[in-house]
Amino acid sequence: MNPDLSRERATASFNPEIITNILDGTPEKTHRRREIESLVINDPAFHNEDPNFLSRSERYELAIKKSSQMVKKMRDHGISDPEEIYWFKSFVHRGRPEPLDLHLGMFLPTLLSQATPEQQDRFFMPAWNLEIIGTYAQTEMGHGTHLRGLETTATYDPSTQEFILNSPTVTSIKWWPGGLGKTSNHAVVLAQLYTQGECKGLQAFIVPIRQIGTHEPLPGVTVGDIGPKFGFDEIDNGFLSFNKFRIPRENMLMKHAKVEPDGTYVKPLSDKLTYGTMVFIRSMIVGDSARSLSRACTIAIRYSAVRHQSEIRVGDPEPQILNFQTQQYKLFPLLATAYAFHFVGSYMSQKYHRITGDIQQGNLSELPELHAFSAGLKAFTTWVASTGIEECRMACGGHGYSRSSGIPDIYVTFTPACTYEGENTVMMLQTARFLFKS
Amino acid sequence: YTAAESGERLGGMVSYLNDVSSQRVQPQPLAGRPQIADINDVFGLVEAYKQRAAWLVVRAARGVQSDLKRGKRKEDAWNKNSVDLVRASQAHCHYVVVKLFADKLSEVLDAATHRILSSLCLLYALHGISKNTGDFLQAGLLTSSQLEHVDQRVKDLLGVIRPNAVALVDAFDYSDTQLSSVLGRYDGNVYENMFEWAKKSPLNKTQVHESFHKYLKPLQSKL
Repeated sequence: MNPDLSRERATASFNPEIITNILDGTPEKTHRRREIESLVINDPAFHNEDPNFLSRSERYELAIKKSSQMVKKMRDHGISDPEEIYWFKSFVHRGRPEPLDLHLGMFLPTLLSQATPEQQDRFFMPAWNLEIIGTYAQTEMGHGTHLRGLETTATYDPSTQEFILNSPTVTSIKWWPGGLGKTSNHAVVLAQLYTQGECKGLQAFIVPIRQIGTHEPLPGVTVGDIGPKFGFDEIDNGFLSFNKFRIPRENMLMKHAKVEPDGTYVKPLSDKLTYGTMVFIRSMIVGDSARSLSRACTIAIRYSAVRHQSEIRVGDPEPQILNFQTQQYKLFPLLATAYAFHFVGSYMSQKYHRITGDIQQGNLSELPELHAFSAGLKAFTTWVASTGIEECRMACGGHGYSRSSGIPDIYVTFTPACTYEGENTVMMLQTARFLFKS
Repeated sequence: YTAAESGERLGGMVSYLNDVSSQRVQPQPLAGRPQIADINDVFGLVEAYKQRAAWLVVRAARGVQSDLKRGKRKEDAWNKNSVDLVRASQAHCHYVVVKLFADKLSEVLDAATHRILSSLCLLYALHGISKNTGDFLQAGLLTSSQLEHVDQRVKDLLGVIRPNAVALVDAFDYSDTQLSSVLGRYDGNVYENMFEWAKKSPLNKTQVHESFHKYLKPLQSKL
């Protein structure tokens, strides 16, 4: 043990374990989280080479290998609680994204929340057993957060009781969804529904995109990887376009809105219900802001306690850089922010679960505020955390620039949170709309 | 804002807008009456963040309303005031974060833990004020002499946090495996491990990289 760190730990005025319990929620949760981590750390299947030394293709392949073993091991260990699944995944992939993220985080939850019982019978178990690997294709090359601008069309043909999916322009090509390029064989596709000559707005459809078995793209489907990015090397973010591709009427997710065999459109109880999944993901992102910033703080503060440089009193040994007020001023407000965001994250997920409980009872009264609340806080925390991680990196001097510090990976993995699931400025204006209306 | 202005009672995190109708929130500074009595009282600071949010919401909303009164279309009025609207949202979110942090303290029973988390919360609130002094001054929530106290208090708190900094990050409880960082290793043996890590770089598979024979050496023989 480095003597500086030993001394630092000896002078603390509190017991870190108590705070760890507070951050986890209860001592039992801390215990269970550590139990799950040791399952992963002690499993040779998850002893892999350092991805920093691999090419992009090798990183993607390693992530697929780890995800395949992860799914199997989760079953073997009987891990099914969503929070525990999240922990297990995070320990296996060291906080990095993985190609099955959207299958587990979006495709399965969407089936649970938007499919009819018949559709669940047809799709859920094959998806659970990864015979169907799905993603969530919403964003298009030319269209992002503004859903009404999406161009992909699904036109109902009553004569064959099918929808004809089409990508009418280059800008309508689906673009970005994780796992779409090479991994998935199905996608929930968001498209403008046309029936009886009228546009009925955005609907979700379950669309096969690759042949089960051969994994070849289906005729009328063009699918592939969008190429290297700032980070997310493990993920095959993809493109997807349709050329008059037909799917049966039963493939439209009809728990809320419906299309009858003759093409009649039946409105949903409330169009806000499709926001449910979005709000869930945004409340998770607030938690991610806390976790990513707290990792960067952990690295920068421990390193600042170990590194000695320059001098405060002439002739004295070089001090720990953490003794310079300027270093403290860079890092300690960020440390306080990481704690603040941890508490916001846990409050949001409690609020989300409470209000979704209300929604099940048909009480939608708090949904508008939760929706506005989650949008604003997702934007606020991801902007602050993203710049905060970069400040931590620079506070480590030149070594912060080396991949060995771990901070470049934290940054490139986290900073997309400022634009995915809703670009932050648009999120802030959604909150402003609620404030103005209030 | 519109609902509160028309007298509707609001609940939830926006209930502070209820003051709008009672005209207690003014876009102009309240002359000579700073609302923060004690900068060490975190709940007083939460109140200041709330007032700052209300002030910015009112200012943005009135901007939209005055453009509407001048006959602008709703969408254009909204777009023309969107910078202020985003600022209002950010102030609202900032208030929510400070408030939730302060509220959390009341759940902490262990005295030593309560003390250090209270210092962190105070630092977060005061640092936020010192980074957004314009808002707090314009809303009449602070005087410039109070601001000097705020800046000084932030520096004092750095000294309070300093002996606890490493323990505070230990509390996040990231294993070395999860952290994947040579600089952030729990045992602090940074430099030895940095050297070991570097040796594993693919470029070091051979002592002489093939590119030397392919390009550099031929070049040297030509020059």
